[in-house]
Amino acid sequence: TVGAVALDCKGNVAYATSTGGIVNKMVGRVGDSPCIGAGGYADNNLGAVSTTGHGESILKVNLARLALFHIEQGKTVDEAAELALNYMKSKLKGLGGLILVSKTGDWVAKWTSASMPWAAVKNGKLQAGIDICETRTRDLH
Amino acid sequence: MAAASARGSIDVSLVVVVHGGGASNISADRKERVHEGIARAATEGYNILKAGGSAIDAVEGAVIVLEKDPEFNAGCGSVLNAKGDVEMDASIMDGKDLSAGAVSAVRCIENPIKLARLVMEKTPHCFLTGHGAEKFAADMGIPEIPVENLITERSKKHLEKEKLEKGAQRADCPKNLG
Repeated sequence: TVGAVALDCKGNVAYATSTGGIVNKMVGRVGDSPCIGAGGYADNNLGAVSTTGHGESILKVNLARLALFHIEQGKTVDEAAELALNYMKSKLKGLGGLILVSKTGDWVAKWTSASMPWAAVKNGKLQAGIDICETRTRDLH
Repeated sequence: MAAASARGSIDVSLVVVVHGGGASNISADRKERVHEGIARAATEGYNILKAGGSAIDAVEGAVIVLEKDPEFNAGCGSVLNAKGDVEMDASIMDGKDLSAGAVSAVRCIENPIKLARLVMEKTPHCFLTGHGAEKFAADMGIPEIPVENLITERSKKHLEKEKLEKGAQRADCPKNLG
């Protein structure tokens, strides 16, 4: 799975999520990527999310909209991502990850899988990583 | 349960975040290529925003970069199903008016995310699947490509290994990663 979230100069947010899947999957098996609310969600009043991981688990907990519910309750982006991923793990033993940008420009990349390639650009600064506690930073200007 | 995370600051400005999928362990030789690909996608999205593009333009542009990159399992490099075929899914959503578009089980096109956006902008629907989605792609002038263009040596090896180790797809497949 691959995905992106963005906040533009007019304060609009959006997400996009594509494909992924399970090797040797049944013909016709569809995971979370195309399912709005699970593979991703975007609402200017809340923020935008794109998810990845075990598709059937993400579908069952509606992972993207679940993370934004926590934002709605006033949680930080970090707390919202952690609560949503932990719920999926505790309820279904499903692992995965998500990226989230809030309407105020906060962002987070969080995962419970072994790793998740991520990258973020804000104020012209590019940050990127794959494993826990490993972030590379570069100035785009 | 500790989960890894990276976080940004709190002032409003242009922001793009991308991910390349939850992974088990990425081998050292691939790590550099994955790093380059993910950074390129985020930079592409940010450049679109800086040029005055919308958030929906930025997320589509960033995902197109990753769908074209064989290191990521979307578009070129997608996983193979039990028949050794590629079926792709994608969705996109604009937070401004909650408009959304999605496609599933589409084959033989380069960028499913482009088709998802066309569903959002050119139809009254949110979701097209299978043959209907493929007919819509043709109607929208999206070129059909040979499925071989989407299959990589790595995805073929993964399928062979999976079939060897685990036999036919079981219903109780391990609940871990997509």
